[in-house]
This record gives sequence, C-alpha cells and structure tokens, in this order.
Amino acid sequence: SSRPTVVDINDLTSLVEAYKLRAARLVELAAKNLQAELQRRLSKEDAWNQTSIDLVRASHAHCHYVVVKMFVAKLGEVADVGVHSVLSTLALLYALDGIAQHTGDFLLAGLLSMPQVSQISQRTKELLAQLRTNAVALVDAFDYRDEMLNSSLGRYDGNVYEHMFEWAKKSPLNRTEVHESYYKYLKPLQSKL
Amino acid sequence: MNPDIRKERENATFNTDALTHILDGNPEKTRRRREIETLVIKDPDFQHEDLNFMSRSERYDAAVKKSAQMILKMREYGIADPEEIYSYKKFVNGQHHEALGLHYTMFLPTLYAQCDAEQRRKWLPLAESFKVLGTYAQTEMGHGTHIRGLETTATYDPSTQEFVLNSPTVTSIKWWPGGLGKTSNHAVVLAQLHTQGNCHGLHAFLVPIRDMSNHQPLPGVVVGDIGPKFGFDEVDNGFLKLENVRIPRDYMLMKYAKVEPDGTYRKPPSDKLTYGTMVFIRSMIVGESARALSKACTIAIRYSAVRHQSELRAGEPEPQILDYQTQQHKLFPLLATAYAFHFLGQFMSQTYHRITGDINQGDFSELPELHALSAGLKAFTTWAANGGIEVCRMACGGHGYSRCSSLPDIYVTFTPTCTYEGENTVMMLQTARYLVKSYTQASKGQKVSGMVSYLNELQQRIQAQPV
Repeated sequence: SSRPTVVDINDLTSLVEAYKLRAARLVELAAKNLQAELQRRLSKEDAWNQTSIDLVRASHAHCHYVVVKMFVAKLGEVADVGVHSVLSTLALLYALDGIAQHTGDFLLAGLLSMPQVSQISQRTKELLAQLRTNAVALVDAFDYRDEMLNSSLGRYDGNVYEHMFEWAKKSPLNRTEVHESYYKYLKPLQSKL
Repeated sequence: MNPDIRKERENATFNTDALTHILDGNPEKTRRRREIETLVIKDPDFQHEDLNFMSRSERYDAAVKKSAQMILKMREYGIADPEEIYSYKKFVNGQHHEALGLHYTMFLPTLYAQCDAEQRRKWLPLAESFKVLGTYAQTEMGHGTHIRGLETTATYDPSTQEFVLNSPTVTSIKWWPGGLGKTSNHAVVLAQLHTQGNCHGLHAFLVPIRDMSNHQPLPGVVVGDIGPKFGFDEVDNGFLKLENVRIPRDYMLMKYAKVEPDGTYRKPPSDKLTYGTMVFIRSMIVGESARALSKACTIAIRYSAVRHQSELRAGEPEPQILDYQTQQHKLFPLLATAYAFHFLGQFMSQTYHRITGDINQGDFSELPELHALSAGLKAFTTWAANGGIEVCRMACGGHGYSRCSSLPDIYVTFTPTCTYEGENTVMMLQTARYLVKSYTQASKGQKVSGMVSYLNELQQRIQAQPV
C-alpha cells in the first residue's frame, strides 16, 4: 500500500513495469504463503499442495509479464512507420486488456488507482475503434492462403455464402436425392401407421 | 471480390506485406515460403476429397499417403532447411496433423540430441531415410506429466549385455504417442533404468517394435491404435505393451548417461537432459499457439467484415458485424494476443537454440530457466489460444459451428496442446518451483538472472521498506 501508483496507461514501458511488479508481488505472495504453510509444520509436499493456487497464479503473472515485455521489445525492431503504429496500438490493447482481466491483482499491488481502472476501460474502447480500420489488413498480414485455411468463412475474396453453398452440396448425404434410410425405415413406418 | 472486404483493404493505413515480412523474419523468407506454398498448390498429388467428408480410416490412409508423397517431393525439390521443411509440411497438412509427425518433431530431434557419436552414425542414416519410422513413447495409461511415476522398466542384464524392457502393470502401458499404433517400426521409449540392483530413474531407449521387412509387431511387443479421439483423426495415436523385450546395451541413448558393459552406471551432467525433446516441443508450441489463434482470428474477422446483421440505427441497412463494439471486443484483443504470441514464439525459438547451443558446449547454467520458461509459456499460450479459438467460433454465429468454417478443426487439433508435453497446471507449477527457488535465492542476497531478474529488485525494495 505504500507503493506509489506507477502506471501511465498510455505508455508501454510503464505498462511493462506494472506487469513486472504484479509478477513480483504474486511470486512474493506465493513464496510467503508457502513459508507460512511450512511454519504450520506441514510437510514440504503438503505445504506445496496447500499453496498451489497461489503458485499457479504467480506463474501466470510471470508469463504474462514475459509476453508483454517481448511484444514491446519487438516494437523497437520495427522501422516501418505505419506498421509500427498499428503494432503499438495492438500492444497497448493487449497490455490494457490483460489489466482489465486481472484488475484485482493490479489494484492489490497498489499499481493502479480506481479512477485508472475506469480510464483503462475507456481507453480500451478507443483502441477497439482505432483498430477497426486495420482489422482485415492485420489478419491479411498473417498471409494464410485459402488452400491452407480451408474455410468458407475466412476466404480472402469474402465470397462466403457462395462457397458455403458449394461446400454443402458435396456432403455425402447429397449423393442421392432420396437417402436409402427413407426406403428402409421411414416408408415402412409410414405404411404401418 | 466481396465489396465490403475490398473496402476494408482500401482503408488500411499500413503496408500489409511489410508486416508479413516481420512475421516471417525478413522479405526473403516470405518470398521463399510463398514459393514453397505454390509448389504444393500446383501439385495434383495433393488434391484430394475434402477430409470433412471422410471416415477416420480414410483420413488416416490419406494422411499416410500424403506423408509418403511429401518425403519424396521434398527430396525432389531439394527442401532440406528445417524452416523450409516446416513450411512445406504446414502447407500440405493445413489444420491437420500428419501420420509421420512425431518422426520429425520428436523422434529425429531425440536422436540428434541424445545419441552418442557411434549411435548417431548407426541410427541417423536409417531414420533420415525413413527405413526406421519412429515415435516417442513416454506417456503411460496411468501416468502423464509426472515422469518420475512412470512404471516401464529397463533392466540391464550384464550376462547378455542387453536391457530387458517390461510394462509391469496395465497402467504402465504406453498410451497416446502419435504414429505408434500402426505407422512406426521403432520407438524411443522412456523407462526406469535398473542396473546392479539400483534404479537410476528415467532414461531413453531405442526399441524396435515392428519388423523392418514386413512391419509385423516383434515378439513381446503388443502395439495398436487407441481409437477415435477429439480430433487428430489422421494420427494413429497408439498403445505399446512390452513383455520381456530384449534390446542390446547400445540401444540406450548414451550421449549423457551411460551404462558400461559390466552394468556400471554413469550419471548425466543434468537430470533434465533426458527431457530435452519435451523442452524443444514446449518451446515450439508457443509459436503453434500463435498460428492457431491467428488462423481463427483471420476467419472470424474476415467473416465479420462480410456478415451484415440486425440494425445499429433504425431504418438503415444492416451493418457489418465488425462495426459492433461487442464484436470488436471479442476479436481484437485476440488479434493482439495472436501477434503477441507470434513475437513470443520467435523469442522462444531463438532462446531455445541459444541455450541448447550453450548446452552442447558444456554450459548447463541456463537449462533450469529454459525448462521453467518453456513450461510456463507453453501453458500460458495454449490456454489463451484454446479459449480464443472458441471465442472466434462463437463470434461467427451459427456458421462457426459448421465444419466448412474450419474453426471446429482448428479447435480440436489445437486443444491437445493443453495436455500433451505436460498438462498445463502441472507446467505452471514447474515454473512456480523455479520462481520460488529464484525468490529464495534473491531474498538471501544472491543475484538471479534472466527473466526472473526482477526478483532482485523486489529484494531491494523489501530491504528499503521493511514491513
């Protein structure tokens, strides 16, 4: 609680720092809880089991920090201005969305204030609107050809419905106009009723 | 071209190719990948009926045929660079796995990493020419990620200089390895080594399971397919029961640990080296998470640009569903995640190769961090990607449920990554063990390095602000 609020929600470096401090706090918390269980004279194995929820949470926070850190580090290698801009927006969205999903961790660590939580929600909405223009181009950049995706919905040319109809016609059930089960089961049933 | 999607592309504010080059590594890699993809598309041998309309047996048959053709064609086209092999195979297989997948991804890497010089001379030519078709048999029916609990035994008999392999219980039957059921004639089997009356823990053994001339199971080997699964229809995940199967002494992979002819055991420099192949796969799975999620995002976002639904403003035409904030909120954080995981995958691959390079030079100092990082990130990324694919499917409404969307295939093919090569919660706990150890070291004033170096700062803070 004595720790000052350090997060500038628009600054990626500051957000990496926030993720780092959150990870540090959760590792510390898990280690202290483990120690406390051991002091209750539990065996090492039982103490570990009794702390395992905290331990998984700490690992998760550590991994989350690594992901954010590597994403931001990658931006430093991108020279193209347009690409850098759109990737920075994505990185910011990733970092803020992660905070929104784990607000409690950041609040408890004293890394965020309550007004900042609202600001993050508002900023996230702005980022969504900002990314709207580039969303299709961003998935095009993955460069999956239609033959690889093999998806009627995800076709590059967007001719979704035409392709879906063609695909459905290939279903083995459509090989004959009347399926043999009609003659085997339905017709006899109808004749008996 | 659908006019909506054309308009989307016209409005983009950046050069798509420039970003593709970053994802591939550089423009030359993009050019070569596209060249390889074109080779596959133009190849009539890879045209076949839609797999969605085939039975499992037909799908396995088609997968084996494809694997065999791929091997011949890669030789024909001179595709030998590992990245190019990967690219070629990915394109041929699409969302699906191949029958010989484990031969490439686990069997060969294990031989490269764990054979001594003599064993390499003997086995690599056989494996690289596919006379030996291999898989990696670690998991048992009753035992998974906790490898110390594995029951399969390899007992050394100095009188014949052979190991005798046994599956002593039902729970010890090897269960799930891809390609084990019908495809492979050899398996790297992980078994508890017993020699001179002592158990020395898990070691890797190269075990012939089928006759190399007629493919019949060898005496003492009970092997078969484990049946239909949640996806993976192309793969014959198998079972293997070993009943007093004898193999020569030099069939134990002996680059690190050794058993001398008289049965004397020589320890490896690190116990973790036995599981090196798993660490490799876990490191690679991070990139796989990115690919699976980016495919799902591609499908859902393109479809959301084409699909019109309901009304935003009364009386106006139905808007693109991508204009709805809720749709953007479902998909764009996942798109950001897919990019984050792509870059993380590049980092993980580089880190793996750097640290294994050090290991080959005898420096094992970063092995524990590699172990912890690959375990945690494998779990973190597969959980996120798995959930994300399902969100993408539901973002496509009713059509996401159809197999023609490809989303069900992407999902069922990706889901097992949450459990294979280590169940995710167990993976997270392995990472936690490393974190707690590092925290303890830091709190004693010892410097920790790498990704956990922030724990040094934590210690400084604790000292500066005692509670």
